[in-house]
Amino acid sequence: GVYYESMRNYLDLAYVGTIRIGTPPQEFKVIFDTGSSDLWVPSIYCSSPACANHNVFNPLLSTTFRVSGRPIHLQYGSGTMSGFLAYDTVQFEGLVDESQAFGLSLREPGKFMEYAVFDGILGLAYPSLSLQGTIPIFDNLWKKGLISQELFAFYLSKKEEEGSVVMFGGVDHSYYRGDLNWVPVSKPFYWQLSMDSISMNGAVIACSGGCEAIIDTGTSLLIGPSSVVLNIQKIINAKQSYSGEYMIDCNTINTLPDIVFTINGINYPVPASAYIREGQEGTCYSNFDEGRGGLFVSDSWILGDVFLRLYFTVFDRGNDTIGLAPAV
Amino acid sequence: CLVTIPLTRIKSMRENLREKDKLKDYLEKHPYNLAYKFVESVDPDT
Repeated sequence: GVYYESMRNYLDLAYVGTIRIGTPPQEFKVIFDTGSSDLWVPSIYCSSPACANHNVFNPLLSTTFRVSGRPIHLQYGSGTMSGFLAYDTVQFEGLVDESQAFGLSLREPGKFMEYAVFDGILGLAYPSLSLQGTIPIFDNLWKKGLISQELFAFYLSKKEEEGSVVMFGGVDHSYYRGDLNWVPVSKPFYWQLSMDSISMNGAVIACSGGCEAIIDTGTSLLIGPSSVVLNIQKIINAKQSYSGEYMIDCNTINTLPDIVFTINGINYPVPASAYIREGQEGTCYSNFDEGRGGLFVSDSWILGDVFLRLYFTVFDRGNDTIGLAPAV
Repeated sequence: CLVTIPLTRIKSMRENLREKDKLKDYLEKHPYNLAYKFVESVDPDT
């Protein structure tokens, strides 16, 4: 049958890296996404207007291409992607992963993908989340002995467009200060951990009694259950605008206190300069957003790039742990 | 060996849509959700 994989909106994906697929290689800009587990790029057969703006893969030009014939249908918060499963050589920064399974889209998710500045997605979550019968890229890198440690890590730079990196097979200690604090993965599906609380000025404002959180490079903001996030918006005096976003007085960046995420007994403060983002024309927005449906029935959070820019993060598949330390 | 891949920060779709005044339309049609579910079914197109 065809497997539906409901993936989230691509609204806030914001860090892309370059990969090459095929022989000779065809180049794509992809999101390295810890919130999904599959690799997909648009194909030359894609009929959606969104594909006109993106690099598309032409199987006829690759001598190492193999088609599986299995249709795939990836359902997103922002639309659906129909396509088919294929195998080819995937390369990035000297790593060469032969016969890697990946999705080729025939139809892109929703017309909004026209506004996406990336071509496809390279998923780095657990294999339990990947299309059945396929092996995700990271698992293949490890199985084929292409990396020396079964882990990868992200450093997202705070200001510059450049300077962010994802590293595979080891950790470059120059990207963080102090020691890494290790937290067990609570459920090997997403990169999910148990959080103790979220507090401000010592008072718990969310996640009281503990909750689950997903560390997700494919999300920009701090996403939580609606009622709880609405309360936080009220506390920081953010007001909903006509576009549905929460706007806030930019001057409060200098006065509002840190919001502290406590994980495994360690405090991870997020300053107002991180949970408030400055848009154009001097407007400021809250970087908290509400999640709806599915995962958000329970008290779960998604810690996206806002958190990852503050904390260098190691995703250790060998020990099923997540390492956190203040980023430089 | 440690393999480091440079990442480039791009303008998010959210910012793109806001600049084109399409964000409200998007948010109304696609409230944020992240819920993976594998539902075996047959897509008529496929």
